Amino acid sequence: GRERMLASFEQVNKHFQDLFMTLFGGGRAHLAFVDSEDPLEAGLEVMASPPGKKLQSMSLLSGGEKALAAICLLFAVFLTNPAPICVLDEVDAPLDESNVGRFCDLIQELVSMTSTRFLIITHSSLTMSRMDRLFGVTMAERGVSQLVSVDLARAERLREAS
Amino acid sequence: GRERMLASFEQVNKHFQDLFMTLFGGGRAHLAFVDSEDPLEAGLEVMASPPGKKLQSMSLLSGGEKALAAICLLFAVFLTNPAPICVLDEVDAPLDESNVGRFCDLIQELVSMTSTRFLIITHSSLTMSRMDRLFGVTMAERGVSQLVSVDLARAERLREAS
Amino acid sequence: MHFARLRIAGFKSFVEPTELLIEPGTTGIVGPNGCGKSNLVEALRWVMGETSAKRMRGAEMDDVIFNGTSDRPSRNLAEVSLLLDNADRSAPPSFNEGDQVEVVRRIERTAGSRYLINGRDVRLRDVQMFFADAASGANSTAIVSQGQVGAIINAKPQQRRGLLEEAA
Amino acid sequence: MHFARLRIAGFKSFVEPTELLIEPGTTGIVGPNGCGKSNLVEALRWVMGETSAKRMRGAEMDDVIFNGTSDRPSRNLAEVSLLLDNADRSAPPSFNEGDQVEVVRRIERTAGSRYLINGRDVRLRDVQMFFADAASGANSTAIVSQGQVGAIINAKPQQRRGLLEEAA
Ligand SMILES: Nc1ncnc2c1ncn2[C@@H]1O[C@H](COP(=O)(O)OP(=O)(O)OP(=O)(O)O)[C@@H](O)[C@H]1O
Ligand SMILES: Nc1ncnc2c1ncn2[C@@H]1O[C@H](COP(=O)(O)OP(=O)(O)OP(=O)(O)O)[C@@H](O)[C@H]1O
Ligand SMILES: [Mg+2]
Ligand SMILES: [Mg+2]
Repeated sequence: GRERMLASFEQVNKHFQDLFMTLFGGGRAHLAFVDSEDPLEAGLEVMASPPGKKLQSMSLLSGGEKALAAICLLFAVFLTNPAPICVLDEVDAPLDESNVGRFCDLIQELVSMTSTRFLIITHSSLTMSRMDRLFGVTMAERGVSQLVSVDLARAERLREAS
Repeated sequence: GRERMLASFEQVNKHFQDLFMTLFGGGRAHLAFVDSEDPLEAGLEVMASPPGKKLQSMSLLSGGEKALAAICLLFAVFLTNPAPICVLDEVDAPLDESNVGRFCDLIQELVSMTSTRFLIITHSSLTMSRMDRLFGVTMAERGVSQLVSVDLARAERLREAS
Repeated sequence: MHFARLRIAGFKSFVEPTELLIEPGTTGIVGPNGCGKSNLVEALRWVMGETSAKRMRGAEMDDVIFNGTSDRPSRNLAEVSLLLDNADRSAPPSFNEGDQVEVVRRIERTAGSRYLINGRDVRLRDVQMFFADAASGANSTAIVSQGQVGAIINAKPQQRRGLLEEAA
Repeated sequence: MHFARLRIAGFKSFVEPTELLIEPGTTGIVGPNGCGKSNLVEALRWVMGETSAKRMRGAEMDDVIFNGTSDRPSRNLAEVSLLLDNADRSAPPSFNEGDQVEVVRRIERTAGSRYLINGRDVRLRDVQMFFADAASGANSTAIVSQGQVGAIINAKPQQRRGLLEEAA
């Protein structure tokens, strides 16, 4: 029990450190057990320093930096046992354009590393432009949802127009 | 005490209902006391139905609809006693383009109704394009913030390019 | 085993039968606030055995059934079907016979949920076990719902470790 | 009374003296993730009498002092000054003499905060009362910090009413 927990923790921590450096373009971060000697009882703390900044607990980071660090943690766990499907509902919302771009780069890499199919809900025109295909959800009739296929070329023109 | 609380509640509720219909382009909503007969003890529930949809508690609404309803509540309280300064840190983050536009319309109206000065932190190019002036915060040196004035015409070109 | 197709009818705002093909690589889902994108995600969690109405923003499970609009009456039945491609025969033993596996969940107002795998009535537990084997149960890390990133950020260390335990 | 100018030095990432002019209408603040926009908002809350380090994402109040980077040492002093235009003489009585009112807050590592209004040492309470009169205390509804909209949404009814009580 405890052995397995520690082995699993090491694996997630390794992925987390790599993903953090990838998504932040440098800096460093790691996970730590807190509040208890016993890994089966302890809580999970995230220590992070974006490039050039001081190492500190996640709380002092900016809104977007926290979101990016949390995304690294989610994917670190994912990579230890990639599921056949991965659904992301607006995880790019707090990110600025450049970080959205890095997030999309990471998704591309995960697609090539695993056979996981990704469903990505987004409002970002940059994310939209990097998807293999797009579906739009509309409510032509109020309160009634309909799924429609979206032409990627048209989406590209929408992106340039916005 | 109780009288004043009820009078204040009525005032906020009135503003809230008007703001909701403005920001949602219809529909209806109201505030309600819950969990107690005594208004000094009760909690505050938000009942809302966007246009064409059923009246229900706020929990079933979408992420963006919840944010828009919460924005209505914040401004309903604001309007009962407008402060000389109003600072909004990325409140437009969960909104789609059309709702961001309505949010900006509301801010314009508040500017004309009050003498409040607004500081609006945003990542949205649409919001940026509707501000009277823009300041950019940069970290040319890592970890060190600097304030710079942003040319609105340049921001407009940025908006068209993104 | 691959997730291939999701069919939805009567579930939240998807009152009309709707089909989503799930293809390799990345599929973007877009649309205005309130149009139904997260409802789509919840339909997938639900057919995979989600038991918490609260996690799907409702007060009780019947809240997932289409509850009507100003122009349409409410429904009494919701159904979601998930079709999986099983050409590689990697499905759990009791359902590994064919090229496809179809998981269906139905709910009738006040009568609770029914579950079917390849047309056979099964219990909720069978559905949850089925997906647990494939490392993608309804609450696995592979479905990140709206606001979950924020929840991880705001979580106390003890709550956050719940996340890690799904990996062990 | 109008808010006219904010000056910051040594506060979080604003180590160098920085000046923000607050003009009528709408001023947009933009920039990439982590560049300091929310720090600017917190500087304003802080000089207006914010007492909770937690509400400013720190563990203790000293956390607002610039803590250094890989190329610069940390500082021991942070100062924020807020200049208010008082041409309409609407400031609270004890500070209503002149055309301007300047509120300053300084913190020195391990030595706590000092407060000055128009150069005169005052207590924290005086600063909080000053802004309470102007309906814009550090925690008033008129400063909506990042994530506060989400907090209102997720709040239990009892917590949400705390919001209403600021109006009464
Ligand atoms: N049982 C139900 N019957 C009918 N409509 C429902 C039901 N439950 C929820 N809805 C409607 O579905 C809408 C929410 O849809 P959803 O959360 O999927 O939106 P969304 O596309 O994710 O939006 P956002 O971009 O704001 O997150 C709400 O307007 C709500 O009224
Ligand atoms: N005491 C301090 N000394 C130096 N830097 C600090 C201090 N406290 C916080 N910071 C830095 O300030 C940065 C956060 O800035 P801030 O929250 O203002 O960003 P932001 O522009 O609001 O970003 P976002 O768009 O992601 O919300 C963090 O990277 C953090 O390292
Ligand atoms: Mg949604
Ligand atoms: Mg911020």
